[in-house]
Amino acid sequence: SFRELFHRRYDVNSEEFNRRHLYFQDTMKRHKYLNSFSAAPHSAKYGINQFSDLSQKEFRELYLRASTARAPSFSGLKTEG
Amino acid sequence: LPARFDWRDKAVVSPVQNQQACGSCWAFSVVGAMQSVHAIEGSTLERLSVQQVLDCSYKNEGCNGGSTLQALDWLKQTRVKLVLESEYSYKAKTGICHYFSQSHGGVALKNFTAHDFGGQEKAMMGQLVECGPLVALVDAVSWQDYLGGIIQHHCSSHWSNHAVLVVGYDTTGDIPYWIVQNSWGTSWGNEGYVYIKIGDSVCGIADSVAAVFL
Repeated sequence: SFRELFHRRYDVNSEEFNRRHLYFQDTMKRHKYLNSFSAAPHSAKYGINQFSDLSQKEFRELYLRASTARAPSFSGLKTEG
Repeated sequence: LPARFDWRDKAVVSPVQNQQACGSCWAFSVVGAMQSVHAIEGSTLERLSVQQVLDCSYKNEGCNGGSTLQALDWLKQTRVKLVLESEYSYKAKTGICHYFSQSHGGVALKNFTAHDFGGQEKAMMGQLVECGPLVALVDAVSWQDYLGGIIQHHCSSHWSNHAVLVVGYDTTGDIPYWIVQNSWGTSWGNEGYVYIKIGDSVCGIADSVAAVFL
């Protein structure tokens, strides 16, 4: 149902399916840990989405590509005027 | 400051985009801020070209990644006018820079500020209200699994790796939070948005924040 929902084309008999299935299982374990902090009513919830069959490395390499840039500390609001 | 403020209520925030399999978050956040400030100043809200920034901001690496501050610096130094999305559409691939004549219409950046608002998120709220949506860098590692709600844990500050657009905040409930537009499509998070607790620079949301001036 994940493949159907997110339009994945890899075949169940393919090597890619096996790899993605492992990543998916890792993801499920991660959700359990992440949600263990989410008891409060408005807390973030973690679960299956379009990134659930990616390894964490793949996710970082594809989507987390902003370079860190140090900015000077905000020096406070001007009081004049 | 108002207890709740959201630039979307003033119809000056473009719909959520999807960067697809391209590391272009840095370009989406910068262009998103420029679009909004252009609309705040009285123009029609129009989508500007992310692909132009991706292809032409030469110190950055297109789909392989980039820096929001480098992109803003490039826009300021060159006074390049960003053309409409319809004139230079998004391909999710780095391409050759297309040049437009000086007489061609577009939106140019006059200036920008960049600050670390760590420990001063109230001042950041002030800047959001005063200047328009803000470009921010965050640690988004745990966002791979995010479905919705207010992020309060599993996010470090000082380890940013993703660029987003802060469009509002809400302090009326038990947990005050930032309203942040992401560029991973509307099926991710809260219809493309993520909420981050205000205070302690959760996910590094206040560590590197830029405001644009047109």
